[in-house]
Amino acid sequence: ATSVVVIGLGRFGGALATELVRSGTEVLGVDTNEDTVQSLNGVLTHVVRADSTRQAALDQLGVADFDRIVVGIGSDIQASILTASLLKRMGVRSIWAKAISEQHGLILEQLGVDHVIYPEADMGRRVAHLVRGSMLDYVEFDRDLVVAKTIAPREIIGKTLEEAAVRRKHGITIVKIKGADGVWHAAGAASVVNEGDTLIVIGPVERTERFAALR
Amino acid sequence: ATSVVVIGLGRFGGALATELVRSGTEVLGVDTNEDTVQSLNGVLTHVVRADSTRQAALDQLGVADFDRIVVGIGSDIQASILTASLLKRMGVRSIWAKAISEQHGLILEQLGVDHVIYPEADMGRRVAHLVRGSMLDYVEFDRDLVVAKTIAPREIIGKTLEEAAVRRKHGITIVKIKGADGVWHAAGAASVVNEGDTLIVIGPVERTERFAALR
Ligand SMILES: Nc1ncnc2c1ncn2[C@@H]1O[C@H](COP(=O)(O)OP(=O)(O)OP(=O)(O)O)[C@@H](O)[C@H]1O
Ligand SMILES: Nc1ncnc2c1ncn2[C@@H]1O[C@H](COP(=O)(O)OP(=O)(O)OP(=O)(O)O)[C@@H](O)[C@H]1O
Repeated sequence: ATSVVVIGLGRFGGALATELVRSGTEVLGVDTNEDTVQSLNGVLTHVVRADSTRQAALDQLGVADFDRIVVGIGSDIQASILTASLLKRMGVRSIWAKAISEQHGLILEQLGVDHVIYPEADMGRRVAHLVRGSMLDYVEFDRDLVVAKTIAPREIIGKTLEEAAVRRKHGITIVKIKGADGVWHAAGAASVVNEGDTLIVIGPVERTERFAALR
Repeated sequence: ATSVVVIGLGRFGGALATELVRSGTEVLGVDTNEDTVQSLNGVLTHVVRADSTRQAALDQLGVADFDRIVVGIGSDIQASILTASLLKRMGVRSIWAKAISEQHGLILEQLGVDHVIYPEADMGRRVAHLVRGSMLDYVEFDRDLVVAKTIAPREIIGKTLEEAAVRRKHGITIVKIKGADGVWHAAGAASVVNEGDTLIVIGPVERTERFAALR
């Protein structure tokens, strides 16, 4: 998308809007809070103080002309739902909205919001795996497919990946290796893992966690 | 870790605690809010109503005996900081804490908190890439290393990965392929990608986004 409206510039919406601009996408930011609008003035392409629950405000901003709109209003569920409802009725094609509870999310889906995001819950689940294990990072990409970042376990050090037979023995695939030079290298059959190397691995949840737990 | 204390069972802490239990880790949950404690009664190993800013409460709960503690208190920065300070003075070894702003996070780091998490900001940055592009998922694993989930672009369909020369032409690596059978297959030189297949790819930020944007 070349231009996006982000309504609600809180911790989630604000970070999203800023990252969009950083990546080269134009952003129209909208928030009711004057300080918030001021703090993003000059950071986002445009920032406007407005109440997204008012049809007149949305019309004035020409919001219907944007292909993608993000609603980052969380705690104020009523405002989130009212805004989503107005946007759908205005024919906005692609809406992303934050939800703070399952009920909130279900209502947004019922209204036709295409993508409902649960930032805190998703991060809570992700960090849970870091807290219980010894992984540097962990993300679920599908129901039983996760990618993890972990320090190389002793048993594969000094061998080629083919000799270590990682996939056969551990049921996971090492995808990238970062050595002392700090550069990520593709992991191939002839790649040798050294002590202290960082690995990116992919596999099923349990296998990946078990491999990452090896010392 | 076999047992973890989670203080602050909000959207982040609650999801984290629940995921820990689901993964087989014992959890002692602590929150000041009675309804929150009740809702997690029977879900977590133990849930107690207590104020984590009071030394006496932490002593009573035997919090110092746990190896890992998560502080999921966000909006109440004062309570978050007081709690972290008490935990550090009690000699707790591994502390994970949510921060809602950079300032908040810096103070927690100054106090010696090992892992500071910014759930909303991290998710905001991640979702920004989904909103601007056409990826199904996207996660940064290092400064210029990202993993993305995307639908196979037309130009590699019907060829083996070796023929498609994806790494040479696009500077990214296809790691996994999910076909119509809904099963994730390892991506090898002889793997053939079919129309509609979902791919897990890894590579530098720009290359990966550009590859994922191919129709
Ligand atoms: N009707 C509205 N129109 C425009 N902006 C709004 C409206 N209601 C709330 N906002 C803004 O949305 C932002 C986020 O909303 P809120 O603080 O309610 O949710 P939150 O879930 O706590 O957010 P986060 O955790 O992402 O900071 C705030 O900056 C707030 O000013
Ligand atoms: N001193 C305290 N002791 C124990 N629990 C606390 C304390 N202060 C706050 N909490 C609890 O921590 C939880 C999360 O805190 P809060 O709502 O302030 O942060 P938040 O960032 O809005 O959280 P989230 O977005 O994760 O729901 C709440 O359930 C709250 O009752």
